[in-house]
Amino acid sequence: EAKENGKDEL
Amino acid sequence: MNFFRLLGDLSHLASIFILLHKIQTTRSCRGISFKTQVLYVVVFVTRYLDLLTFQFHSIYNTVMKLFFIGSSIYILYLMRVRFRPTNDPSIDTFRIEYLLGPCAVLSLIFNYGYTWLEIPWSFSIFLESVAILPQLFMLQRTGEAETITTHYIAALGAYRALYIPNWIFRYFTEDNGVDAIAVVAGIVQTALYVDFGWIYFTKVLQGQKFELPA
Repeated sequence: EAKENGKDEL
Repeated sequence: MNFFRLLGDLSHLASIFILLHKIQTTRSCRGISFKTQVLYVVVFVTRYLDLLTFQFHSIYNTVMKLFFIGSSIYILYLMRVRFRPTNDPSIDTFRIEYLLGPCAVLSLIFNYGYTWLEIPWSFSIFLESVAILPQLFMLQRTGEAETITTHYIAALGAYRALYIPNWIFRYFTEDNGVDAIAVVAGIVQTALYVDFGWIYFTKVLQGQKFELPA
């Protein structure tokens, strides 16, 4: 499953 | 936020200040690829569209995003208006259509949802991974660079390199896995700096001029 924790990075 | 990411972000900030310092003290943007700088504006604007939705992460996050957008546009102004005569387009010849097109296609295939936030976000991740190529191409063409310009590129490379231990750290300390799009594109991006990094460490940091072997 794809995770989107890159969204809180710059 | 962890040590690696903070250091990476500070390195990214430093790269922008080094670039501004270079342009303002030498009063010249010689050696800087305008195309790479345009790509960074596109990267920041498409990635930080979430600013418009007021999905708030932190003051740090918001301030940094605004700074990256603002400073990248300011750099375009410096290059195109203020110090225009020092910008030589004849050596900045990388065809950025070859980057924009494939990144657009990739973002339509790999994304976290077909929405007006997700597609541009994904596009910006792919585009950032290759945005330095016109700059590296220009370096290759001229075969040499001012030391300050190499510090700029090295700071960008350090920023990317530091994001890798950041992801490893996050993988073990958070239970929400790995952002595959960000990580794969990030590893590709870091790999592009390896060649440059080698010459930077073995020459520039030993006090020599940046020159490519003939």
